[in-house]
Amino acid sequence: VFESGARDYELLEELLLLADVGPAVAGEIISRVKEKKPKDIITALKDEVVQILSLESADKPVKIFVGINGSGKTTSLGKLCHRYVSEGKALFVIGTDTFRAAADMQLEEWCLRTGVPYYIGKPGSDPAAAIFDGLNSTAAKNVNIILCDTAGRLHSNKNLMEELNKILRVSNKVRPDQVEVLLVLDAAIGQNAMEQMDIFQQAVQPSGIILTKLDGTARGGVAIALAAKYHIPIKYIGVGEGLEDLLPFSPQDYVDSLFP
Amino acid sequence: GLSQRLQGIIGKLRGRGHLSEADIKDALKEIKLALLEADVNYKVVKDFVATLQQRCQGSEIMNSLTPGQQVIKIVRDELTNLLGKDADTLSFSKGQSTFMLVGLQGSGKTTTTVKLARMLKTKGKKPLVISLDTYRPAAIDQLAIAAEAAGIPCYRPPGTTPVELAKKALAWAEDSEHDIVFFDTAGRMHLDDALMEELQKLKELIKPAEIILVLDAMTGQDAVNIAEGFADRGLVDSFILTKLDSDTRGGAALSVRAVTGKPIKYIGLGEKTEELEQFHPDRMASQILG
Ligand SMILES: Nc1nc2c(ncn2[C@@H]2O[C@H](COP(=O)(O)OP(=O)(O)OP(=O)(O)O)[C@@H](O)[C@H]2O)c(=O)[nH]1
Ligand SMILES: Nc1nc2c(ncn2[C@@H]2O[C@H](COP(=O)(O)OP(=O)(O)OP(=O)(O)O)[C@@H](O)[C@H]2O)c(=O)[nH]1
Ligand SMILES: [Mg+2]
Ligand SMILES: [Mg+2]
Repeated sequence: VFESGARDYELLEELLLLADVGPAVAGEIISRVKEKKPKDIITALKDEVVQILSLESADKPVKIFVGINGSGKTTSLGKLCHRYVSEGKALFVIGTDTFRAAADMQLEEWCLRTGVPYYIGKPGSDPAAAIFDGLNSTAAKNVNIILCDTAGRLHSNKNLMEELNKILRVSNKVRPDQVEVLLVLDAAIGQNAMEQMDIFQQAVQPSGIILTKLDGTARGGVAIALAAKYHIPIKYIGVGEGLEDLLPFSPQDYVDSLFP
Repeated sequence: GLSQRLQGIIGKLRGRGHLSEADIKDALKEIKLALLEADVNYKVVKDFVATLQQRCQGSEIMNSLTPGQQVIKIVRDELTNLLGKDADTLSFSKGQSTFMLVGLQGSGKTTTTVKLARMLKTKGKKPLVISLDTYRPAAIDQLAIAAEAAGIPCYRPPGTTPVELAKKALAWAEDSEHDIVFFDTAGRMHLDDALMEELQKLKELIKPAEIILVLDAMTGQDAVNIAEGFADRGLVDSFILTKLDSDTRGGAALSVRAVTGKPIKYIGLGEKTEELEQFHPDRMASQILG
């Protein structure tokens, strides 16, 4: 009987590893489950992971989307616009990616698609000035929610992380206590996400994660390690490139998809 | 990094002058852990460690006076060998060569298309870039704007579907002076049958000299699934790893190479068009080992 148990634990640890949970956290989760000496190992494991992922966090009206290049910030912002509009919210969008080619045109198209008014910083202009002007504009008054896009960046680039910190400080000045930062994370990313979160945490203290591209084979398991270490909840998941492809995160649904 | 960790384990055995089976086992365990932390695929790690085990039974290790250093050297050599040979360039055909850049959403295809064109322009070639991405908002504009900033000609064919655009573009390019044509394609999941079939159709039409899979170097365990998904359909001849300017260990490099045998040719080291370099297996091996 113990023989088959050991094999089960080995297979489940392998599943966690293949999902990018990482060797350290996978090992910790499996040991904690083993300690409980459960009859149904899989259910005990699922419950353990659901517990790690069940986190509450603030919901502020001004939301700044940050993250690594190509993670899905602009697209997720566009999808969230669609969701809020269909909930009858009054929205405003601010674009601060003044660096990448056609970043302004891409965001503008999402705003036009979803019928949301916007202020987008001109290419080459200062991102912090863009958010300052956007937040102080007349159109930004009397809305329920303001979504702010930022340029992709690597946590390893000190100047760009300082730029992001400045964008947050300016936002906090104009809208004190109304700002939260959402980290947009690609589900296919590996253990480097831990380093990323370490740096992004110091720079802008994200209060939530949007886990994108879960419509592929990647399972985004590093988000479990992030939840365990930083207690930051996953708020939404991206499951495609269309307007409707953004869903509120459900720990149980996610765990069920990890261990079918 | 791994070197220090292995020195630590094997260094403790200095008094003995030879390694036992148990010592080798400990060293291999440490190597396995380091590779998993570096995002090398779990199954690739298992195979790699099995190969190492064979080599570590040999007299080079068992009789060595510095077994720790020997083990590290073997790991580094095996890793470098697996990662492929140095300085592999694009495969040009006579006359006009066409290339397709493919890969998952957001991996860096559009940016890399312009980087490759710029690199070849400095080598005296006359590259042309064309976007076939009719899906992503402002994708075609993105390529056009980035190409213009780099002084690279970009042709924007009329049409509303990738196949339509490709046909028009091929006809136009045929009469042009361009010896190299790069086709930027829309990001897609290897799981998306319709989009993968569209890519196969584009391949039949374009008959590229090479299909380059552009992959984010920070990709974790999924790198193997991506590589196999494209390779199984004949949709990858080589790789470019992007965003290696991050501090990622880049184990995905070993995974895709081990699973497809296709070469990694270039690496992206930033967002600027000059930030593209040759892939060096020995440097990558050091990066993976950490
Ligand atoms: N399949 C799939 N694709 C997605 C998802 N989210 C975003 N994408 C795609 O990923 C690519 C990159 O998305 P963007 O929104 O441009 O990413 P970004 O983080 O704003 O990129 P940068 O601003 O360049 O850093 C696009 O092709 C999107 O359509 C998702 O949940 N699923
Ligand atoms: N730091 C860094 N950023 C990169 C690198 N290569 C591309 N990027 C950035 O990654 C993001 C995505 O690049 P794109 O060229 O739009 O990616 P793509 O594969 O064409 O995206 P889709 O067409 O949506 O699939 C952009 O912000 C690029 O500037 C690189 O080597 N280093
Ligand atoms: Mg963006
Ligand atoms: Mg593109």
